[in-house]
Amino acid sequence: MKLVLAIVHDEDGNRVLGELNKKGFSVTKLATTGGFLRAGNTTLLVGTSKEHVQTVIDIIKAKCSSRKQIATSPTPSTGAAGLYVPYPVEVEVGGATIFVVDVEKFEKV
Amino acid sequence: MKLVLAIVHDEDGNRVLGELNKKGFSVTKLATTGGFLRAGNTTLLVGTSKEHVQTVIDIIKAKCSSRKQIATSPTPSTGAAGLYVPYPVEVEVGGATIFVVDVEKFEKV
Amino acid sequence: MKLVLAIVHDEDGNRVLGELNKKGFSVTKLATTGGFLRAGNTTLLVGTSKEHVQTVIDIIKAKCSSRKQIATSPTPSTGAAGLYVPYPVEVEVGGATIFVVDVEKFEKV
Ligand SMILES: Nc1ncnc2c1ncn2[C@@H]1O[C@@H]2COP(=O)(O)O[C@H]3[C@@H](O)[C@H](n4cnc5c(N)ncnc54)O[C@@H]3COP(=O)(O)O[C@H]2[C@H]1O
Ligand SMILES: Nc1ncnc2c1ncn2[C@@H]1O[C@@H]2COP(=O)(O)O[C@H]3[C@@H](O)[C@H](n4cnc5c(N)ncnc54)O[C@@H]3COP(=O)(O)O[C@H]2[C@H]1O
Ligand SMILES: Nc1ncnc2c1ncn2[C@@H]1O[C@@H]2COP(=O)(O)O[C@H]3[C@@H](O)[C@H](n4cnc5c(N)ncnc54)O[C@@H]3COP(=O)(O)O[C@H]2[C@H]1O
Repeated sequence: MKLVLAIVHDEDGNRVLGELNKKGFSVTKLATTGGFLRAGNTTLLVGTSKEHVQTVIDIIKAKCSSRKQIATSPTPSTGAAGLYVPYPVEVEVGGATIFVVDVEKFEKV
Repeated sequence: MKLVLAIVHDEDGNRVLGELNKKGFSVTKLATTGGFLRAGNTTLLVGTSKEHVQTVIDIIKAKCSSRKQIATSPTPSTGAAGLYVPYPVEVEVGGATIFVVDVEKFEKV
Repeated sequence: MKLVLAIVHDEDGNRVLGELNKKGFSVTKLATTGGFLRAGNTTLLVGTSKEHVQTVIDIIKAKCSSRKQIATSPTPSTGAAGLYVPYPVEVEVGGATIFVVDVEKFEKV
């Protein structure tokens, strides 16, 4: 048994979830926040057998797309604080960040 | 060290948590959503030594019970979209879905 | 690849997050609840290579501090229910509780 943890955009969350469910996978959804942009995103937990992990990853990749987002440049850590003027920075936010973790024991009651 | 991740019904969450705490276990609670029913549920994280994992699982099983819930049938993926009328479907929702993951390093400060 | 899961106080969350980001780490933040005190806390997920795990742990330790919090004593499980009067209990709440989990597969799209 494996646990797939995928961080995706809120806008792609429902589409990925619907496709995973349609293909027979159970998913638990967490409302999370990206640390850098401080914007809400979605983390999906999908427990599945080792043989199905690649299918889950392919579904996530197919339904997620990267996009550009604006962030404010972080405050510098040097002594320039008094002269610092935050400026907008464009970052490429990936469609999905996926971690696969081994599950030693799995039980359903 | 092991990390027990248990997805339970909101209604059972407090009862399980109280029993785990009473028996000396520390728990962190996450408010999550079931992907299929799109209803809120509770995910509990319990970090504990290998010897205590079975006790944690037994407590969760003892305090959780499965129940029937109504879901709307998912939209078909075939070309029947124009003729599709959603109908209520009854699903058996388990009392708890439990994953046990190995912890390589554990620190408390 | 490893996944660091750190449960910290809400008040320290932003400071830890800012320092991790400044040092080049990506973090996903979860709003969680401590099971014992039933108070909100913050769980940070940091996926990073094996070589950087200690740096992540050191940053979390440096930016988090333990503090005392008041909890109501739990209701006894013995027959004393009729005579039971809850009393305030002071507990030491650690600065951070850190779990490091192995990641078998990591993908970004
Ligand atoms: N320290 C840093 N310095 C410079 N630029 C930085 C940075 N941290 C993040 N970024 C950039 O900002 C985007 C949004 O990051 P955020 O932390 O809000 O939102 C992240 C975070 O919630 C999660 N994530 C990505 N990698 C992660 C990891 N290794 N561990 C935990 N969460 C991760 O996925 C979301 C999208 O990440 P993605 O990498 O595609 O896109 C990132 C990346 O392009
Ligand atoms: N392998 C796994 N990985 C991650 N999370 C898992 C999981 N197995 C269960 N869960 C979590 O536990 C909740 C209850 O699942 P259970 O399988 O007992 O009860 C399920 C099952 O009887 C049914 N179901 C779920 N996914 C289905 C699917 N793709 N097709 C048909 N029925 C499904 O609907 C009930 C409610 O599902 P829902 O997704 O709302 O809520 C799920 C989900 O949040
Ligand atoms: N092994 C583990 N698995 C999962 N999550 C863990 C964990 N160890 C700690 N945590 C998380 O970190 C928070 C702070 O825990 P700490 O042990 O420093 O500080 C704890 C501890 O001093 C005490 N405490 C917790 N559980 C107890 C219990 N069963 N009996 C007596 N005291 C307890 O109350 C404080 C606050 O606990 P609370 O549950 O509200 O909040 C906990 C919980 O959310």
